Amino acid sequence: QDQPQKHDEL
Amino acid sequence: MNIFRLAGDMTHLASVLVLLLKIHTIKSCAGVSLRTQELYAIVFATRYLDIFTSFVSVYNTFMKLVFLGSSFSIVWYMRYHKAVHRTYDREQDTFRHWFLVLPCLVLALLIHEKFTFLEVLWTFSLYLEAVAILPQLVLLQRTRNIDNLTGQYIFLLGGYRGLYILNWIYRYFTEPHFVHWITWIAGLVQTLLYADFFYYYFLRFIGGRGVE
Repeated sequence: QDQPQKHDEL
Repeated sequence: MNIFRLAGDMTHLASVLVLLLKIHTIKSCAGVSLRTQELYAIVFATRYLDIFTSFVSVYNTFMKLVFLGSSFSIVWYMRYHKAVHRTYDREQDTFRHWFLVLPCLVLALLIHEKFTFLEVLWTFSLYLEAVAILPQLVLLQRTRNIDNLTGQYIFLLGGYRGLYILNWIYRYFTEPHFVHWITWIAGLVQTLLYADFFYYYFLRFIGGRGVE
């Protein structure tokens, strides 16, 4: 599903 | 998480700790640009707005708090702590850093991945971080000789984004659809701005003398 793109980097 | 990104985060953390060490223990910020520190405080404030809305991991949240806390406390130290403020080189630290903020904001409004408030500010923080070191590099040129701690601070700060580039290459080849041109180009520009500093840093480092 189109999970809102999360920024997983700092 | 991969080794390149972990190394990058640790290098970034080390740069912040070196600067805090210098400012807190010897109560000196000689050779350090307050303007670069102010830009970095804005970078973290606009990049970590999602700290309360999207939880990634304990590590991620912890590091965000560390970078936010340290960048604002360094600005506070340099502005308001008497002993430290006295060592601030106001006459030389004159780069018009506010002129960097507006173009980055305009660029973020034009070029971004998603047109949402958080995403535009996040993109703005990427562009701003790419140029945030400029006041520091200009100050470096003017003050010629700097002490080792300041040199190590700049070296680590420049190195962390270089390690992130390796992380992006690794993730591109190991994760399908991992493409973030904006982040990559901003990170590359940021690292390239350190090129001549790295050159002199290694020259002096090899020569065993201070960074000039």
